Amino acid sequence: MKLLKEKIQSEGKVLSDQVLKVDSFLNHQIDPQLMVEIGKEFANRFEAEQITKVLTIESSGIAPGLMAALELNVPVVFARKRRSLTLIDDLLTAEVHSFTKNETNQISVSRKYLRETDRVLIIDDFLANGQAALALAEIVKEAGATVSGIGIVIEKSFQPGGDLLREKGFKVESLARIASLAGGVSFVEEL
Amino acid sequence: MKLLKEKIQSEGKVLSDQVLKVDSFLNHQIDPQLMVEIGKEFANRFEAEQITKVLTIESSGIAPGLMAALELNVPVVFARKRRSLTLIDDLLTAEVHSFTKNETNQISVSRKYLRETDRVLIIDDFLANGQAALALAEIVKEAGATVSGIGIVIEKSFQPGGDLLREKGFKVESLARIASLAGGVSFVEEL
Ligand SMILES: Nc1nc2c(ncn2[C@@H]2O[C@H](COP(=O)(O)OP(=O)(O)O)[C@@H](OP(=O)(O)OP(=O)(O)O)[C@H]2O)c(=O)[nH]1
Ligand SMILES: Nc1nc2c(ncn2[C@@H]2O[C@H](COP(=O)(O)OP(=O)(O)O)[C@@H](OP(=O)(O)OP(=O)(O)O)[C@H]2O)c(=O)[nH]1
Repeated sequence: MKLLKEKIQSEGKVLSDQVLKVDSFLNHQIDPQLMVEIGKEFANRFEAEQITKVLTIESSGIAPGLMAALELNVPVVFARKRRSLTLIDDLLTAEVHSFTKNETNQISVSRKYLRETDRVLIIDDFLANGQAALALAEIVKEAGATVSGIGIVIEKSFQPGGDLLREKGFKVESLARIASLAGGVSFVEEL
Repeated sequence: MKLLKEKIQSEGKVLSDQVLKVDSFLNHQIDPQLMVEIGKEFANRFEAEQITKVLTIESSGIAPGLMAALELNVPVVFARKRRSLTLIDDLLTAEVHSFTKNETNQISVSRKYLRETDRVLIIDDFLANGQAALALAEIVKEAGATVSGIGIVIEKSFQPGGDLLREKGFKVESLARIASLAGGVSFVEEL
């Protein structure tokens, strides 16, 4: 997605060979117009999938997930990383492993919001090790629903998440794919 | 806001005299079209304020904050309750006191995203004790910026937050004001 790549080049900050900071438009400050375009791009890439629901995870997944859902005219659900005041029902849960922190955390979605008939588009901001996306897919499966696809804003293709998800047969669409952060941002060659 | 009140009546669940559950359209599953209307309503109520930025707090503030920002054509920033991978800069912080948990937590916003010239619209999903809104206002003040207003989706008017903020002179606009949850949802009489 050209506009996104331009934003990354002009506003992104490479913090290390492993980490790209995009706090000015995605992870802390959010550019609403860019989110509209991101939502439209996701909707275009998955328009043949008859999506009935978008599933994402707090917090940075909410903005892109909401805009994709708006464009697809379906509800969006965000998985919780921590119990909230009203997250008390029939919970579907899955573990997310963090390689950097070497710890595992549980995420939850209320069963009420995923039916067996749902065709779910999973959305997240970054794809690195793929653990969050895998956990969301596990929750969809636990609900008896279908993962119709996985939409990622920024994929770090030099990390294993992308291969991991594609090898499992998921349709993964990333709006920007970063081949390397060493010496600056270089994108994967797109045909 | 009529549409919101109807959603609350048809889908809201009164959990106790103190707590209203709206997980089906605001706090866990989100209704994107409702969020569009909420964004438009906030923009209408604050159109005279020359807003330059929307400030909210993760997680439930993001959707309404984003839609208000989209309608006002300004960026939205969400305060973090916990450190994130890239939230490392020059941080503005404030304490949020929780009455139910009897504890205080720190929230953070990077100084980069609030300039002295900013006219800030604070947005949040619920207004109960007002501590989160106060903390966001404190952060705006610390940045040397102006709080142009506070937009709330659901105010529980039987709790002190609304009075607290209005007594301090803030322009508070709540899209639904709940007078009581005892025996069901009753709204404040709107003229
Ligand atoms: N900005 C940025 N973030 C990255 C990058 N790589 C991974 N992340 C984010 O870091 C968090 C993952 O960290 P860990 O759970 O510790 O996982 P990991 O070490 O196995 O990658 C996720 O944030 P999250 O759960 O999405 O947090 P939130 O922003 O939603 O609160 C993920 O999106 C990167 O290059 N740049
Ligand atoms: N659904 C619902 N939520 C309520 C109600 N009253 C307060 N809350 C939410 O509960 C959380 C506040 O809890 P505490 O920090 O413990 O504060 P308090 O006891 O002083 O009210 C906030 O969630 P938050 O920080 O906004 O969490 P998040 O949803 O953004 O993750 C607030 O929005 C209510 O009647 N219904």
